[in-house]
Amino acid sequence: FLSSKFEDLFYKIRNRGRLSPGDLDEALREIRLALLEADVNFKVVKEFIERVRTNALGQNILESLSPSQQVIKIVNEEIIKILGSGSTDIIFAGRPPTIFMLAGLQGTGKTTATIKLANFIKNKYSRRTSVIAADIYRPAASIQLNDLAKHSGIEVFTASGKKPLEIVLEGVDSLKKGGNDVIIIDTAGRLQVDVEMMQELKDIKKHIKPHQVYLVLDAMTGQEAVNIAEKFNSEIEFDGIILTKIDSDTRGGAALSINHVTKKPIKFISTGEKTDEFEVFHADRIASRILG
Amino acid sequence: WNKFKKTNQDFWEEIEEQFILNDVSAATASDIIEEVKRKSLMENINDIEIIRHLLKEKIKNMLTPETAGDLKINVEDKPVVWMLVGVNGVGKTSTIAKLANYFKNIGTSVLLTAADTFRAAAYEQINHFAELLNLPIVHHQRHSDPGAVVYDSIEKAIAKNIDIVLIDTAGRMHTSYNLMEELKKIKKVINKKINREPDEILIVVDSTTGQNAKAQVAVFNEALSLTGIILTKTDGTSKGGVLLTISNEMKIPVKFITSGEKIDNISNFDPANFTEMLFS
Ligand SMILES: Nc1nc2c(ncn2[C@@H]2O[C@H](COP(=O)(O)OP(=O)(O)OP(=O)(O)O)[C@@H](O)[C@H]2O)c(=O)[nH]1
Ligand SMILES: Nc1nc2c(ncn2[C@@H]2O[C@H](COP(=O)(O)OP(=O)(O)OP(=O)(O)O)[C@@H](O)[C@H]2O)c(=O)[nH]1
Ligand SMILES: [Mg+2]
Ligand SMILES: [Mg+2]
Repeated sequence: FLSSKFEDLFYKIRNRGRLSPGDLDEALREIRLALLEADVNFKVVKEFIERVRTNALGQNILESLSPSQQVIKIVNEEIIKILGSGSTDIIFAGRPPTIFMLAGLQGTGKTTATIKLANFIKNKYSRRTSVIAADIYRPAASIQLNDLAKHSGIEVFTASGKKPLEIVLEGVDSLKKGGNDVIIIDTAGRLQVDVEMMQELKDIKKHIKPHQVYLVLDAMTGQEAVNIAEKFNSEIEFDGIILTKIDSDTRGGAALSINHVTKKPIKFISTGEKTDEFEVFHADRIASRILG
Repeated sequence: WNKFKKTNQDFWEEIEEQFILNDVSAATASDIIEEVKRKSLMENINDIEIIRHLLKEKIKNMLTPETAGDLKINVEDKPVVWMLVGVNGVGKTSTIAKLANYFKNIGTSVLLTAADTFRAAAYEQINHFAELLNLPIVHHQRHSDPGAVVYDSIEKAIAKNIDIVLIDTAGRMHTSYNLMEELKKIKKVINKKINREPDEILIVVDSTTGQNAKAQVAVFNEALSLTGIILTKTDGTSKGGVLLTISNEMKIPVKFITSGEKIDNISNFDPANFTEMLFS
């Protein structure tokens, strides 16, 4: 919708010939509103618009015969540059097992993503994958993971009556002995400001030393996405992000904000409830959504 | 607030920034600011405290079409039927448990309905609460028709003279035509069985959600005619400012707020409290 709004704006200008600085300001205002509506963080938008302005003037946009196309092109390139700056490769451990840990706020899709990631790795890399149910708080959490795991032929480790750290230590030991190449740990949802719960995550990371920690983030997250990601990053440092519920019509601006601020790559996106609705992240797909 | 002894452009920009950072849409933020700005110019108001008061009053008015979780149950109309809907992972099942606990504590008889027949361990999750609270629950086996579960549940409530039926539904995206049709079908089952519309159709909205909440509420409302909104996870750092736009434009009342994972972390929506949170 941004492009069509732009077309109206610049159609008027095109007939006048060249773009005035005032016209550029108006165009940037439109872009700013579109990005905010897309849930891109306020402060990220501010920096972003300034960069686009500098870029546009640097490319002599005021002399251009097709300023609208040029500005949109610059905005699109800048977004892709931010989103695409990381690698989406999975980094496996030198010696198995490779241990992944998934973390994030309540309800973002961690348990579902645990199975999706396991399934993806199993199919694409032909490695024997397994999962650990380390959420002892949510009612029926281990049943949920067990159910999903059985359905996909993935080995699952659960243990009742134990603390999450004990479960993970025991689970890694048992699954490793069972010949699994990959172990993925599903953790309970938690607030980034819950000191005790964040400490639990830190303890697991400290004792288990997972090779990859992924933040599981809901694509419809609003302005707080930056604070959430920064806090998780400063507490447990994650290696990548899994962006979920892309199948809603959310513009997904949280992705841009988080990439820009944490510099961590989005590795995967979840596009639905089914186990196979999971794919490697592609910057250009998400970039076109953000712009609307 | 204290660094602006007199209002000026910087002051208004700072207000706009605070609103937007709280997920109030840019358009709604500018509407609120323009209105208060105009009023303060016309009445020559320069006192920060008065401006602040005007902003809060404006916001409270936007939030109060006719709100407040009105929890009195009309015993003439037994069973009262409430249905909870919303996108995936927002807190529907947890909130049903909290409502059940509330009603049980005030002496209202409750029947739980496990109408999420799709998701893994959906029944086990809600049944945990049914057992914890010692409440009856109706469920069918996984993948059976949710409409059939609802039909059986209301039938049982009528037979057992139960005051209120609480229906938990599967999470679904408003973008899924088929799943929205399924919800409409469930509503029709209820309408036919109790000869009136469900007493409450409440959409559960997650505080961390940004502008997409508008589309969620609009589409669910179009399909079902919502009677209210429940805002969850207010114990997190997100403020749910998108509710301002939703409340103002769609006139759907916010009825409850949940603020944590314990069973008693639910309260009536209080516009004054919500407004204070937006400004802190
Ligand atoms: N539409 C859609 N639903 C999803 C997606 N990913 C997960 N879900 C659904 O979102 C809901 C929550 O998923 P879970 O995997 O239980 O989320 P979680 O993060 O483990 O939740 P907690 O453990 O309670 O913090 C479920 O209904 C999932 O089926 C997605 O990409 N699209
Ligand atoms: N911190 C916090 N967590 C909450 C709140 N309400 C729900 N949760 C958590 O959010 C997660 C999802 O809750 P559910 O009740 O399963 O959500 P749902 O809408 O039924 O999910 P689906 O049925 O999968 O669509 C769980 O981990 C809950 O404990 C709340 O008010 N605060
Ligand atoms: Mg989970
Ligand atoms: Mg549920």
